[in-house]
Amino acid sequence: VIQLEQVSRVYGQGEALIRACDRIDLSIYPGEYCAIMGQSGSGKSTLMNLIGCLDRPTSGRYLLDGMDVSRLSKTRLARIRNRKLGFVFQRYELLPNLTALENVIVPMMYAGVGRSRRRRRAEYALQRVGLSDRLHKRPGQLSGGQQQRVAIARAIVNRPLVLLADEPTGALDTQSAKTIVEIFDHLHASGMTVIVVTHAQEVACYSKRTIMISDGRLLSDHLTSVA
Amino acid sequence: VIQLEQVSRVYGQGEALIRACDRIDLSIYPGEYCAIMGQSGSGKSTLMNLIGCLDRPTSGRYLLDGMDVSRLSKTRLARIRNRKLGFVFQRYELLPNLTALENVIVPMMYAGVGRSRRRRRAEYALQRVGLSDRLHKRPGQLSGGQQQRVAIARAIVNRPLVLLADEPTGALDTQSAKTIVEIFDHLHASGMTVIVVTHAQEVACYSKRTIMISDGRLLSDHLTSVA
Ligand SMILES: Nc1ncnc2c1ncn2[C@@H]1O[C@H](COP(=O)(O)OP(=O)(O)OP(=O)(O)O)[C@@H](O)[C@H]1O
Ligand SMILES: Nc1ncnc2c1ncn2[C@@H]1O[C@H](COP(=O)(O)OP(=O)(O)OP(=O)(O)O)[C@@H](O)[C@H]1O
Ligand SMILES: [Mg+2]
Ligand SMILES: [Mg+2]
Repeated sequence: VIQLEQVSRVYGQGEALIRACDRIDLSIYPGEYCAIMGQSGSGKSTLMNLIGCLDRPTSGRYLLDGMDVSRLSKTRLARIRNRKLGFVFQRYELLPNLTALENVIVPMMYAGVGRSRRRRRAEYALQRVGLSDRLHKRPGQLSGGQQQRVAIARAIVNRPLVLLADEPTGALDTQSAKTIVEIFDHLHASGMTVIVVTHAQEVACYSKRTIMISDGRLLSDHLTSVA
Repeated sequence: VIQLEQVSRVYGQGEALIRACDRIDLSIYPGEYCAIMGQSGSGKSTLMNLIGCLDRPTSGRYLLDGMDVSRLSKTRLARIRNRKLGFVFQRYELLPNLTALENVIVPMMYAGVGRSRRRRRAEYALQRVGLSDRLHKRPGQLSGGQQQRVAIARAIVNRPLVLLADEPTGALDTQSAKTIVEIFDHLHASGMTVIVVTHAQEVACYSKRTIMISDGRLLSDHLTSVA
């Protein structure tokens, strides 16, 4: 469902050239559960933004669900993102003027889901991440981990084909992190393709396949070892 | 050096009242190394903001270095913050239009450190956190973990009395996190008081004292157990 061929993303030029992603070949099949790991600055978020169609490669080809994503118009790309992808950003990226509930409802409005159904689904997603008592708070009134959990609820609420999560438990204590990992595991069991960038072994161990990134390049790609 | 007496911080009122901090009594002596732990939303960042004089308690008293902080003017408070405290924010809070180097230099300008000396100290701090090759990048051009490391360099560069770090390794891989923990350990050995909010056992284990927060209240306060 995700096929990257010699995908690169560079910034700057000449001496200041930074190869955030460097000729990456990667094929991910429907229903897989992949963990992407690597040092800080190695290119994981850049790779996720490319996979999530939030950024275009500077070279190489990216086929999402068989379609060459670089050929699609901005509008078509936005629609595909909304329908097929759920994204948990490393910096959450919640809309600061909307409440937690409204933030989670937004993607369903774009997907054309009916009003009462969106509300119910949003409340359910927020309940699953333990935030039923914070529905009407704005991000500025939420703790770091609470904001992260709103971002997670928002990513899963449209039942995407592919869930992309960039460090989804970075701000969470062990217990909250466990809840999130169980949610992802459940979604994966129901057929969702899950790709998680993580530094945490407790999250990576649930994946079936581990992809290591180093200096923008693919270092290794193998079955997750059972520790 | 830090003395909180029945310190509370509440938001809202009536039914919507949230006790982010609830009558906390806490005394931290010079040179201590404390880890503050607790669930997401339990009040750790709120407590850190109170200790760091970035927020005022709604009730209770806070003595910093013997002075009643609630009596001080805003200007005096800002000067004390700049001289005595180094703060690593959970959300980094870097100035987006300044480079990494400039961000780290800013606190020293307020402290009246000479121009060439500030530059040298900033370069050294950034080198310690492994970012010598990113000095002239702005936060938007840095990865999550790189931004977090700039925030850490900025907090330590003025050699504060007290280092307050709210989840300083949340976005870091194991190796980068280890570097940061060693830096904190080194600073503590040189006499600095270190207070770290963390979810990570690998960070908390370096502390001498563990303070657990739950629902805004102090749950426990004891010597860090050697696992
Ligand atoms: N401005 C605000 N208005 C209302 N409630 C707030 C506000 N700021 C924080 N809170 C609430 O206070 C509580 C404590 O928040 P705090 O940020 O201190 O938690 P935390 O322990 O740092 O959590 P995390 O581990 O997720 O970062 C949370 O339940 C949060 O929703
Ligand atoms: N807009 C940009 N301009 C220049 N360089 C950039 C830009 N965005 C990212 N980079 C660089 O690309 C590299 C990869 O960044 P990326 O955010 O993908 O790292 P990461 O693996 O997600 O790191 P972390 O674990 O710290 O989040 C970094 O070295 C970063 O400095
Ligand atoms: Mg990243
Ligand atoms: Mg916090």
